[in-house]
Amino acid sequence: ASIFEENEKIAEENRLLLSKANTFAVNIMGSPGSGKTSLLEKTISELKDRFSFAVIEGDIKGSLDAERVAKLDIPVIQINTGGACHLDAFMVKKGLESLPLKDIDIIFVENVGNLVCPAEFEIGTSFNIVVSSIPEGEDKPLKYPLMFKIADICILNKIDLLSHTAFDLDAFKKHLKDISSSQFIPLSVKTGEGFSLWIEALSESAFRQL
Amino acid sequence: ASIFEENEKIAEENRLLLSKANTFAVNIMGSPGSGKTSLLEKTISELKDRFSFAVIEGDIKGSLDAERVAKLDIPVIQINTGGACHLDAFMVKKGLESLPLKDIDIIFVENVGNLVCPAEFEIGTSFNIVVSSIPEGEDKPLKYPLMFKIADICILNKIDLLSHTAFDLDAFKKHLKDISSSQFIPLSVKTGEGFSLWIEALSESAFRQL
Ligand SMILES: Nc1nc2c(ncn2[C@@H]2O[C@H](COP(=O)(O)OP(=O)(O)OP(=O)(O)O)[C@@H](O)[C@H]2O)c(=O)[nH]1
Ligand SMILES: Nc1nc2c(ncn2[C@@H]2O[C@H](COP(=O)(O)OP(=O)(O)OP(=O)(O)O)[C@@H](O)[C@H]2O)c(=O)[nH]1
Ligand SMILES: [Mg+2]
Ligand SMILES: [Mg+2]
Repeated sequence: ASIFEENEKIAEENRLLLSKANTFAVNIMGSPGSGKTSLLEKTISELKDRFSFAVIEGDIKGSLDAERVAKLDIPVIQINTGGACHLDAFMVKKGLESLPLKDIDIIFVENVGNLVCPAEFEIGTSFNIVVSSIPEGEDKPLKYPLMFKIADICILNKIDLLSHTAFDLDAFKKHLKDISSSQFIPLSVKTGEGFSLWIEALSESAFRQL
Repeated sequence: ASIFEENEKIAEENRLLLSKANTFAVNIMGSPGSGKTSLLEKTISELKDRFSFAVIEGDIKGSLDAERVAKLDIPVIQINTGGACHLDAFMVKKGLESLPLKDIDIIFVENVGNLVCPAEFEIGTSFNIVVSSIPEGEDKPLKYPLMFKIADICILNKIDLLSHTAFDLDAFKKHLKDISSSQFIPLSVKTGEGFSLWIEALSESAFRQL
């Protein structure tokens, strides 16, 4: 079996595990430093009274992101990939098996910062988020198409920097629309602008599943 | 033989090809949107009368970056990796074989935007540049250590955005120094601040080799 077939088998096991526990699992992807952890910090702080959360952090090395998220008093697991540029279903399974899933409404899996391979490895989550950002430029959907294609929601973070860059928002929208049917949500984790649209979209999707 | 051994064999062939032609080859790596192509555009415009250049562009898809660089009237080759998140020595060899190397002083290879796998695949270049940037945050050397470790020069681009972010420059410097002996060059391709230090470092390294 190919590496993808093997991976898909375990991803299916993860899906069953999550659906039995009635847990909504979200895969958070994007470039290094696009704002994935910042998004989780703000999202969990705002929704903690409505949902119970857990986070699985995927990084090549270290536990910096897990330490940030642990401050929110929720269960968090750090997975070190040992050099792999993406999380795979097997790694995530290890994380899922050590969490009290039936007590958890929403689990976020923050993938390795990378716009390429995380889009190719199913991990058993049921909702894909790509976090793009203003400083990266408006051409990313064209240059890294698969990631934007598989996303249910495309967040464009750091719109507070829009006036300090030459970013072409209309071009980004068009490039995204040309290759993907994902919902487009421009926001700033820093200032909170547009954030309520993300909270709404996430809550709706979670309620639909739970 | 492992995929790395195979790759290293071809990388060695590329090194021989480049040293016979007396061409200085530089691998430009960094996150998606850190400013790799922008750096090349400005560098080549400033040094075109002192050196002859060529560029090999590595991307998953498309030729957006090659089209930008082609405007500088230098030979440029677009390599599409077909999904791979890094260039390997075999892909680069194809590019090298279709360029008039003996007429070229400096060749830039712009790798796929990714802080992980490009650091693991030698391609036969003799100088590694990592382009980091202010909006990505100061923790990147800690979270993606190998890339920063193998870099001869670490460029921190977009310092024009420093006052609009909470970026901790001293922390970045310290994290870099802890894991790497690379020369640190903060600059802004946009405003030109710090750019002369990069031009100097590149010219010196090229002269040493040529
Ligand atoms: N200006 C601005 N900066 C932001 C925003 N959101 C996050 N940042 C900054 O962006 C940098 C990276 O944020 P992180 O949340 O660590 O990014 P990440 O995607 O989790 O990074 P990795 O896990 O290393 O891939 C930090 O310096 C944040 O302060 C925003 O809305 N506006
Ligand atoms: N503020 C600011 N923006 C910059 C600077 N350098 C580049 N940019 C912007 O950063 C964005 C990305 O620049 P590119 O040069 O395309 O980046 P890249 O690293 O080649 O991107 P990929 O090839 O897609 O990985 C563009 O919107 C540039 O205008 C800079 O010094 N300051
Ligand atoms: Mg993070
Ligand atoms: Mg580029």
